[in-house]
Amino acid sequence: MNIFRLAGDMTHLFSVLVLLLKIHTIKSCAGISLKTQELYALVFTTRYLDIFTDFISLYNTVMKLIFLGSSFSIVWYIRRHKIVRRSYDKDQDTFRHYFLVIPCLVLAVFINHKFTFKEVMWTFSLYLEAVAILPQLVLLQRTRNIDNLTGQYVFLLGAYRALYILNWIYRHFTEPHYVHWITWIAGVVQTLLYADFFYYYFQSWKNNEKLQLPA
Amino acid sequence: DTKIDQKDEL
Repeated sequence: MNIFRLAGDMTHLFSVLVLLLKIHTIKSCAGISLKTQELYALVFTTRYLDIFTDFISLYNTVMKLIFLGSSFSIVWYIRRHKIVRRSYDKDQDTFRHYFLVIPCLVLAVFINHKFTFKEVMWTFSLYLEAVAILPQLVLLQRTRNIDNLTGQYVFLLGAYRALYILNWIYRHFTEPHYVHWITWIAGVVQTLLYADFFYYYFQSWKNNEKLQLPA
Repeated sequence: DTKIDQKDEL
């Protein structure tokens, strides 16, 4: 475990907790894309299939349970909670899941390290995670208003993967362990997707004005 | 066998 990975995991943990706390306290999910949250629940499910078969460390297992638990409870809140669901903007959050899920699945079947069910599912989760934020970014552009917590949520999500890239670079040079190119590509694509959001986020923060994404 | 020890990551 190196500092980059720990910082990345903590940033990731913080992002989901910020979101869960926001929804739980103000009982609203305004500006949050349910599609993205459902895609993340799918990412964690397909990524952590080995949670009960391969024990790596207590930290690893606990974090997996937290990510699974938080992503599913966020989906539950937006779908089922009698107050929160009213603030869900389903007319604007219209990104089709299968536009992302099908291509990632096909890609994972053809481009993977080992053609086994678990390995294909793991690769699928890497590809899907890279694009899962798209419905959220589309929603932010449509609604054109980003409340602070949502902006921080997306920023933290992008930052976590950028830290993971530093972790892969670090591990590449310090351990016989070498990062597989699929992980590199998916991680870089994911971080690049956030790049334009980062740009506008920093602009708004620097000029101390409300964050507006160009249409 | 190049065990993909990537799996120790989240």
